[in-house]
Amino acid sequence: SLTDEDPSKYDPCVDNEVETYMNLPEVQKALHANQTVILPWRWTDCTEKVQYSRSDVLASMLPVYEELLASGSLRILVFSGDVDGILPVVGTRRWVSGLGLPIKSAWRPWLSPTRQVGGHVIEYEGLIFASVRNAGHMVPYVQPERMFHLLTSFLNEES
Amino acid sequence: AALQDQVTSMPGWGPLKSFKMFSGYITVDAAAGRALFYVFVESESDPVADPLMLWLNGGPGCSSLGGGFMSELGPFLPNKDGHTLKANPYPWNKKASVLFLESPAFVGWSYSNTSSDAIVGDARTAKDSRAFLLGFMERFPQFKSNDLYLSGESYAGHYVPNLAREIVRGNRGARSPRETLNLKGILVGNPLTDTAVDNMGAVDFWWHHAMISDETAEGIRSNCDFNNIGPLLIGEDVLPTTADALTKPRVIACDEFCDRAMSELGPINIYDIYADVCIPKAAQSEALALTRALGPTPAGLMIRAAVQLSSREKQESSNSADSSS
Repeated sequence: SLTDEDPSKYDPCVDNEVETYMNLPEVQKALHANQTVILPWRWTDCTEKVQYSRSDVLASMLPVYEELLASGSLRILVFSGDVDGILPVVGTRRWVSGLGLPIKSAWRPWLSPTRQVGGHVIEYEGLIFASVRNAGHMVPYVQPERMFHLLTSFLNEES
Repeated sequence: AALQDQVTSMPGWGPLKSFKMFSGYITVDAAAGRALFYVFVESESDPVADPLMLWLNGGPGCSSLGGGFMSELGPFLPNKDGHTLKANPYPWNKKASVLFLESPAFVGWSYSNTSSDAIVGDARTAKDSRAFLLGFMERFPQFKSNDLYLSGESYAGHYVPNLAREIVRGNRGARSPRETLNLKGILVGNPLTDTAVDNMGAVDFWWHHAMISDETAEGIRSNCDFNNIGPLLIGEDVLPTTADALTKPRVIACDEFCDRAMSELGPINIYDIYADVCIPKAAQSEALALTRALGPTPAGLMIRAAVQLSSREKQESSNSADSSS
């Protein structure tokens, strides 16, 4: 049922389309990129050229959050698409809860502009956690309306 | 300098009328010849007052152009032909000016003239990203006082908080206003944060969604050491050379239960368990990159199994077609 006229539909092959587009010479020229038609490689969404530190990948970010929260100067939103199977909402809820922050506003549903449950939210001192219902790993792509509403509410400092 | 980066028209779309867009390179280390590529889309509402938001995709090693800009929250989405664009009905630049960064060097069009720069970790990624933002503010000084937010997903669960800390520390030690950034907040989606907690969450999620058996879930929970071996480092290669008799059987059992989980899960879209997979290319590159970085985690192994299964199905389908013909 996926059609170009309905951009909100999930297209599992979007990566292929993006890669085709980004490798068009006219696109690279328009974006002022070092053109891959000149350089000996194709633009790819993800590269194997980067050799990233494995110990860093394994490192916990919780001490970093503790330092950021202690600075007291930042607003933090952690959101989670609740049908992502690689970094699921379950684990994220656990580490957020594990920070031990005082709860400002208890777990509750939040509604999208169409009055559907967009997900659930809990507000802590210094951090908000919100799930996004029926969103996968790429939340803004899979549930664009719900994510945009969440973004707008956060930036406007609305509850 | 900013005007040289302005993009006035996009192929497959036409002239840009409702917002300004810029793209190009900002050098983050002149000595090494390291420069990061960006696309910047001004807010179409009020670029003077609206916040500035940096978006980072994960991997590590994935482009924020392919994910964020072209698939998720940018003003355009690709059509299926791969040559033309359609409007994204919910672009974030209705609310903020959004900056998409290809980071670290060697991701997308970002580069370094020093080949050893391909070996990188969180510290240099954060340092380079802060250098990029300071360079960006020199090129676009009109955004210097706007509220700055950092955002991203997946491995940006590392990029974003690390960069935030780098900025907070940098602001404290700044010798001049040029070295400060007006950081207001951060947003992270489905972030990799703590491998032990996140991996246990994955196993529980699969079981809660009836995708793996009770025995497999319990086998993983009982045998895989989430605390000491991070994201379920399993297999012979991680055993110490003098593997002790207590550890080795658990590691092997963990490996076996993870294999069983893969078999039970099947070729599912790990990004979105209720969505279809792309046939025949089931591999989602960002997940694969994360898998490469993490090693053989249950999630990672599952993705690989999905790809292998998909490839096998494609081959079988092809063989069948050949036989028919």
